[in-house]
Amino acid sequence: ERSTSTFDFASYHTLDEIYDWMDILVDNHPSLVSKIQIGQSYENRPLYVLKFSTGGPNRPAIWLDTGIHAREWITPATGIWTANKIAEEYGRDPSVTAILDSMDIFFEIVTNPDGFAFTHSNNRLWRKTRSTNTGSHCIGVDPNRNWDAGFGGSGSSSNPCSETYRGPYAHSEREVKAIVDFIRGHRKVKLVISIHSYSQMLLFPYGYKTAPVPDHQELNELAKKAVSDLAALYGTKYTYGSMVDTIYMADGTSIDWAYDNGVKYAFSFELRDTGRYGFLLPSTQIIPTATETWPALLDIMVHVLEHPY
Amino acid sequence: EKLFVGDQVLHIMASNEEHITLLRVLGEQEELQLDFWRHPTSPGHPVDLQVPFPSLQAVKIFLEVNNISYSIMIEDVQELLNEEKKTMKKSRRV
Repeated sequence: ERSTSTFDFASYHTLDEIYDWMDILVDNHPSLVSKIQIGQSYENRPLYVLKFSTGGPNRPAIWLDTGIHAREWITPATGIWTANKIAEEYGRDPSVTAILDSMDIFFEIVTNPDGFAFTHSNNRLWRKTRSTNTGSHCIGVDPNRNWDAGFGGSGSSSNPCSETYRGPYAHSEREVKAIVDFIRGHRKVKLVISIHSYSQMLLFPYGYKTAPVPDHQELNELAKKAVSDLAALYGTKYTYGSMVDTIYMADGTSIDWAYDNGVKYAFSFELRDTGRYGFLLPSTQIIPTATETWPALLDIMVHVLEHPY
Repeated sequence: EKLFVGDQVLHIMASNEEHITLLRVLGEQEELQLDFWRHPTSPGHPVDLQVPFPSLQAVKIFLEVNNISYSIMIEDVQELLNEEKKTMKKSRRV
């Protein structure tokens, strides 16, 4: 007999452990959660997405992803806790229940499994995919510079040895293409949240140009509320705003692609930074990080539910 | 397995645009094998830079000569990684 109650949410886990846990979550909530495969990684690992659905065809949907940058371990750890929370709170928490009674949630917990496995075996600080680059000894593409949104512009690198290498062409990475195909094929994804670490920010488009998006004011207000509710638990202070204004110009990012492809609500989270550990946040921080992030995620999801388009 | 013995992560505060430009130029020197954990963006925003042990002296001298203030965020990256591994092992045993 397997149960999520024996899973240690306060510890970091390997890819195999996470994939096993997904099956347990599905087993424990068979009428709510299923696991779907949206593709294969460069090294032929399955790309799994958890689907939370109470039924009904062709519902509007929410897309969440964690772990696109392999070394950001806190993000899949937060993803696991969050996915479990969604499953547990359905039927208990009115907001979660209302969301899932009208919308489906798709959650990719390990968006870059090759990179993630590599951080457990060879290089804890690996960030990119593991695809080879013709004519270079350097491996991997930054999967958050590989999207067809200002691809090839100045906020990414054309050097395969750079940590922000954009890849040979947009969607060259299987891990990216799988999401692109899935969201395009679904046609009713209304919200995309991509979760990163570690600079305490909640960002929205654009990253590849300085012009504000037409929905800037609404996204800004929503981000403001979300970070305010996030801070309520431990006082963790987040900054928020468009990516280009808040951090830097970044071309080819997932949220810009989502926005340009009709997803009005597109956010990128940068989870907490203790100012001491960076990507090496101790596992004791997993639960506090996930717990404080939850109300912010819920704010955004509820807003999308209440503002159909 | 890649080890990071003696590598440090420096928390750098650039106070003007010139510092930002200098940090970007520093990052382009491939032989130093630097890894920006937080990229240089604008003055006042911190920059976190992982520096391999063999490049530490050169990088610190560069920062000091150019009057760019910094502190050490992580003294020894490998020590943290060892601690992380130990914690994971312990959790698995439990």
